[in-house]
Amino acid sequence: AEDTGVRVELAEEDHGRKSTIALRLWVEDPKKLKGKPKDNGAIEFTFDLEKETPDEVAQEMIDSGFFHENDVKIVAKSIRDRVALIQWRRERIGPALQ
Amino acid sequence: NSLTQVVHSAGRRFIVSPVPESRLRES
Repeated sequence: AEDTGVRVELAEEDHGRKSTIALRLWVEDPKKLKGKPKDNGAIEFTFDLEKETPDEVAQEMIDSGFFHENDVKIVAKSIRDRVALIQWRRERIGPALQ
Repeated sequence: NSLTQVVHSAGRRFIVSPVPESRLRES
């Protein structure tokens, strides 16, 4: 995934069975953001792979004051890259897990 | 190790915890 300066990783082990997954997001390189992030804590949240979109979560993070409005695209892209990797892996190892 | 919690109006819970020092410098 492209280095957006915002890191998103799994916050729990993914067994490929649940549609919701816990993710953790934090800022690795504040210089790549347009606005100044509130604090550089790691933000943990659950994401529904089937019903939700990265853009929705990114906007909720902006609403909650974690990021500046101008950074919604970077935050959404970082989440999207990680979610795509999770879904790609689930398709590869999914059958073995069932 | 302080944890803060923000619940968005749409109901999603965001839990903020300090980023482990090692992860901050990792690029």
